[in-house]
Formats: sequence, C-alpha cells, structure tokens
Amino acid sequence: GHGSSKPSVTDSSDDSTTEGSNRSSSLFSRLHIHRHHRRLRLHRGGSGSHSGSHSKLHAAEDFAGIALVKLIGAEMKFKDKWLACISFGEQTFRTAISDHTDKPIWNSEKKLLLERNGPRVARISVFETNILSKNNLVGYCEIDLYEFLTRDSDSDSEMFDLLDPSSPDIIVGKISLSCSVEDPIETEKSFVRRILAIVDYNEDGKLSISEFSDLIDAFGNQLAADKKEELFKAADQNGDGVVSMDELAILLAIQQEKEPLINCCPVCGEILEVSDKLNNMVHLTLCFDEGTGNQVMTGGFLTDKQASYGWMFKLSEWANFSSYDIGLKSGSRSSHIVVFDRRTKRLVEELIDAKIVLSMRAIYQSKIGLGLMDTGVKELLQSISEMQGKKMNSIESAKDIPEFIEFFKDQINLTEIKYPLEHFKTFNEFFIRELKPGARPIACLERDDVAVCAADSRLIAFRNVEDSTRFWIKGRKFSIQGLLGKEICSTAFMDGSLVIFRLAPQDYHRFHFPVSGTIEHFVDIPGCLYTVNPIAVNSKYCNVFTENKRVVSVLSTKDFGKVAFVAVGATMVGSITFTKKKGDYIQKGDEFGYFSFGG
Amino acid sequence: STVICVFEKDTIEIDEDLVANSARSLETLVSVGMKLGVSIKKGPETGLPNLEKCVLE
Repeated sequence: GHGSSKPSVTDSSDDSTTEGSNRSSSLFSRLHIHRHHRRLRLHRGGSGSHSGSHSKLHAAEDFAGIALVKLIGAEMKFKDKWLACISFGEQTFRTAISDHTDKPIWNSEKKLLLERNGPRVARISVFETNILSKNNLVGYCEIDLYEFLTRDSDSDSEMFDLLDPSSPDIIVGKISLSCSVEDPIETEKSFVRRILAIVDYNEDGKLSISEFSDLIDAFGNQLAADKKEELFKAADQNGDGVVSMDELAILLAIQQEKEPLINCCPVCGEILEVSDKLNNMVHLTLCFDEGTGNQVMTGGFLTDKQASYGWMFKLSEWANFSSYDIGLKSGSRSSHIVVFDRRTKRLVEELIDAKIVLSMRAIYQSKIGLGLMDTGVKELLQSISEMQGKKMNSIESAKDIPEFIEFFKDQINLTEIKYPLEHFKTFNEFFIRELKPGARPIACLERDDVAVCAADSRLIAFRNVEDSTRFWIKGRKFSIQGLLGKEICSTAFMDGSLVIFRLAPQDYHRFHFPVSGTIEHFVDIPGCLYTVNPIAVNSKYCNVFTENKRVVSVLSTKDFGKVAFVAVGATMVGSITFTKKKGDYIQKGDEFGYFSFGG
Repeated sequence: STVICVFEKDTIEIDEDLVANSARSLETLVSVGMKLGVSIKKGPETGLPNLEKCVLE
C-alpha cells in the first residue's frame, strides 16, 4: 500500500512560491474559501468530462490532493502497436497496448498524488511494442502539472509534442491528455462509500450496527469506538435500525471535520496524522485504489509488482509472519473468528487484525477483488509464496523464531517440542517441528473402527456435501469431484462425509492419519494459493478448495472403506511434503506429512 | 493450509458435538488424535446389522 510513502502535505501558506503567488493572484479573488479545505480550493463548473467533481488549480498552495490524469491518445508518424507510460515522482504507470495504428487511443486514467513540496513534472513516454524484442522508446514529453492545472483554458485536455529521445529538437508525434484535480469532499465521500461497501457483509446496501462497529474498530480510534452507538444513531435519521450508505458517508464526512474517526489506514495499517485530514483521505483513497485495481491504468514495470506485493501480502493471516510489529497487538483493533475449544469446552476468539480481515474481505468477497485474480495476481501469490519459502529456509530466518514464540506465547507449548530451540537452523525447520512421543494421545488406539483428528486445527465436519455448502463452503463451483479430481472421485465419495481441518500459523504443522489402512496412491493437483481462511472459504466468488494447489491421496481401510485425504496448500504455506509413500500400511495417528513455507 | 478428509457415504458417524458446532458454522479447536467418529459397520462385511438404518414397522 502507500504505507511506506506517506504524503506530506503541509498547511503553511508561507511556502508559496513567488511565481505561484503571481500566477494565482488574478484568480485568487474568485476562489471559494472553504474553511476546512483551504489547501485545495477549486473552481467548480469548468468544462471537460470531469466538471463538477474535478477541476483546475488556482494557487500554488492548491497543489495538493489527487490529480486525475488521462492519457487520451496520440498521433504518430507511422503505424505500430503503441503504449504510453507516465512517470511522476517515484511512480510509473503504463497504458494498455493500442491497436496497430498511427493514431493510438488509450483513454487510460490514473490518479496521482500531488504534494505541495513534491514533484511537479510528469514525464510521458510513448513506446512502439515488439513481441520478440524490447519495446522502443519513440517519443517523450515533460509536462509541468502545476502549469497545466493553473493555465487559463476552458478545456481539460491538451495536445503536447512528442520529442525524439536522441534528438529533442525533432518532433515525432503528438499526445493528447487531460488532467484535473478531484474535489476533496468528493474524494472523502467516494472513499467512505467504498470502504463502507466492504463492511456491508450482507450486501444489502445498508449497514447494521455490527457492520458499522467493525468499520470503526478497523479505523483504530478508541474514542470513536466508545461512541459507536451514538454515531450510529446520529446517522440513522429515520430510526429504522439500519443506515444507508449515503447517510453514513455524509455523517462520516461531517464527523471527520469535527473529530477525526480514522486513526489508521485499514489497508496498510499506517498510523495517520490526526491534524492532517485531507492528507489522510488522499492516502486512504490511493491505498484503496491500489488495492482494488479500481483504476484503469496499471502501475508500470517494477512499481506495479511492488505495489501489488504490498497489498497481496495482507490477504492472508500469514502476513503476521513478516509483520509482527504491526500485527495483532497494535494498530487497529483486532477482529475475531470465534472457535469452540473442544478440550476446555469454551468459546475462544482467534484474533486476526481487523485491517487484514478488511483486506481479505475486499479481495475474496467482492467481484472486483476476485477480478484482480485474473490479472496476474494468482501468479503473484505463487511467487510471494516461493519467495517466502526461500526466506524461511535461510539461516538468517532462524532469528525470527524467538520473536514468533513470544508473539504466540499462549498458544505454543514449548515443553512438547521434540528438540530444543537451538536445534532449528531455519524458521521453516521450526515451523515443521516434531513433537515428543506421546504428546498427542491417540483416542482408542486399539480400535481401528474409531477415526481420529488428523491435525492440530480448527475442524468443521458435515455428514454430506449439501450440509457443507449450506453451512460453510460458499464458493459456487464447489463439488466433491472438483475437490478430488476425476481420477479419484467415485460415486461413493460424491455424497460422502466431509471433515475440514484448518491450520493456523501457530499450529503444529504436521498432519497424521485419521484411520488405519494402506496408502493406495497420490495425485498432485496444481493450482492457486488462495488463503484458506473462512473469509475466502465463505465467499461465493472464491473457490478455494477446488482451485488451490493440493495433493489427494486415497487410503484403503477395513472399517471405513476408501478415505480420500486432501492436503491443500495456501498463501505462503504452499509446500506439501509426505513422510510416507504409496503402498505403506499405516496406523491411525501415524505421521503422514507436513506443510511448510514455500510455493 | 488445510487438510480435508472425505469419507464414502454411510461409512462414518462423526461425533455429534463436531457436527452440531459445524451446523452452527462454528469451527471446533481440536488436536491430533482426538476422537473424530466411529465406523458405521455394515452387515455383509462385519456380520453385524446396520442398526442405524433399521426402521421399526
């Protein structure tokens, strides 16, 4: 997200440049001065496609906020397939590739962050594309966005000469682009509508008190959290117990003026400056745009991958492995999944940071989010997992073990681990730690007609598939045949019973045989590495169990007939290793294999 | 990561507490080796009648 490059807009008018003051002085008297948004004064009603919510700047001190740049098209001197890039500050974005033409049309939009003391000049480059060799830079131009946004023109768009990169005197074409600045109030409202859409779990377009409550928790403001009911009542004008999106957006926009509700970014977790409301909204809007792929233009080259990487890393509870410092115990308040502890017979809360929950909901429970998966994010999840595997297999990773144990100190019992901590030379070695013999007593060991649990996990079990889809697995494409694959699936399995063991980061990661019998065979099924968190499993848009990478083995038993055993990989933890082989006779409770970090 | 076990139709009687929690969409925290369920033995293989499927008329 934008967590590492926080915008730094200041409110001091003393910093205005002389040039900027002169340029704006003639227009200054026309400005409508909004007390709370004096940094971004906008001339409303300008021409162009964005009039109303977007417009031009009128003063140097206005040069802050979100600029919407649109690369419309170009006129080149020969036919080819073209793409254009815009570089601004440390960001670079590119358009799609045009048709084979000398007049490419892109109509690609990108929101850019304008900072008063930040970059002003955008460089636009136009490339001819080649399948077999590198793309060729044909022309470029540099545009001072401040000049562009303060020029005295009725039109939002303008043509610029494209210069030959080796001989800047030669004009090789023209490019048409538009640029406008988003009204900060619109930014604020649209942001609130979007974030509220994410917590509107039942998608009825209205927020219940509990949905609203989750949102405030994610904002990390304790004061606001204590006033949730009061805020909710203020928004619920007709007193029907629910609040429409627009009502709440308006309330939050007003509230944000009086007393900021949002103390930390629910996307990247960054603590936001209370005194810098506009800057915060800019930060949040760009963070969300980046995460949801809402913008037409994609980030270019390295920056795109890095941006997506940052976002995707939060799409799994496994993110905690590399972010102890912003994990469960700080930042926004934690959300939770309630689990019933069979041993103590009590309900316990499994804590997951609220921002991770929101991120996961944003991607796994929305069409937009899952749409992202078709644009290379599946491959990204794979490469993140492979990279994490390499990292966790390095000697340096061993230093994370004590920190990890401290983090989960109530949930990892060190006395039952087979070897002392010094034995583990990498984090992955610790992750797949063995337990001392007898640490896990096997129920009714002498009776093969009693099946046992296969993993330290959160279990959910159904007598048939129909129940499993009614109560738990919401992916529309789920089926037993999809899970097991055609090679293994038989009629008897089709209406069989289903038991799901979900492992959490802190768990003992070896899995065991639930029944006694013979291993008939293994079948590798390649696939994605979505998270297996209930947020994804419960999503109608995501088909975790039938699309994730997995290995299906079949056990032949005397008391249970055939039993299919499916080991499903997940984000970060995609490596599946078996310690038994085909043809082995195994006793229930014996170790079968383990999951570890990797792809 | 996740392990899923699929049993053939009418071969296992899963423990009632696990099924009841699941029917409330509530996961149950378990450990390796805890009891999961009992085989539904069928007559021809075991010599025992499948009482679960018997109906009094």
